[in-house]
Amino acid sequence: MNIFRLTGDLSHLAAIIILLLKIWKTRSCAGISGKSQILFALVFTSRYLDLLTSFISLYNTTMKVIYIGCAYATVYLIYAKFKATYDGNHDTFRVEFLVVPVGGLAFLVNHDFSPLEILWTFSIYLESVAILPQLFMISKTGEAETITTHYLFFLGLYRALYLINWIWRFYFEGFFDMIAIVAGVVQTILYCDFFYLYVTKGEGRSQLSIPT
Amino acid sequence: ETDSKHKDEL
Repeated sequence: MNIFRLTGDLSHLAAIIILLLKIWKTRSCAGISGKSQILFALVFTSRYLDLLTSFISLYNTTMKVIYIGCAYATVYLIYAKFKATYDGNHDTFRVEFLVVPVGGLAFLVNHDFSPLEILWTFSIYLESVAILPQLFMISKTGEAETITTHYLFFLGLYRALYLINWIWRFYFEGFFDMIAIVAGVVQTILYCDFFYLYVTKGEGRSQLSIPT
Repeated sequence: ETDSKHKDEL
């Protein structure tokens, strides 16, 4: 464990908690893409099945349980409890165009052709594009609540910190995982446009307006 | 070996 990975995990945890609290406190999921949240729940489910098979550390297990729990709680709030506030008309990204190619790629490019490894690879590839429905929805509505932009900022920051973590681990441990690194680079690049807007327009505006 | 350890990451 290094400081970059730890702050990355904490940034990820912050994002997940921010979103869950935003929906719970405002009792509304307006502006939130339920599709992205379903994809994230799928990412955590397919990646953390090793919870059942191996124990790495208390930290590792605790964080995985929290991630999975919050992901499903968020999906539940969006599609069940506060369904009336779900903006389905703007959450129209065709997620099958993400899941099918990612599923195929996981079978073609992986470290080991075992079920757990294929699922892990699938979760890595899926995570890199899981935010697209959310970014697409914001581009359609042309705006995002400030709290949603903070959610996206921490979510994007976490994988950027993981990239530094992988540079650190390659340099000090000779460890690198090309699949995770390439997917992580793609994932972080997808946020660049948002990061620019977040930094340049974050201040002084109540709503982040993305030029459609 | 790369993938013996990558499962320690979240």
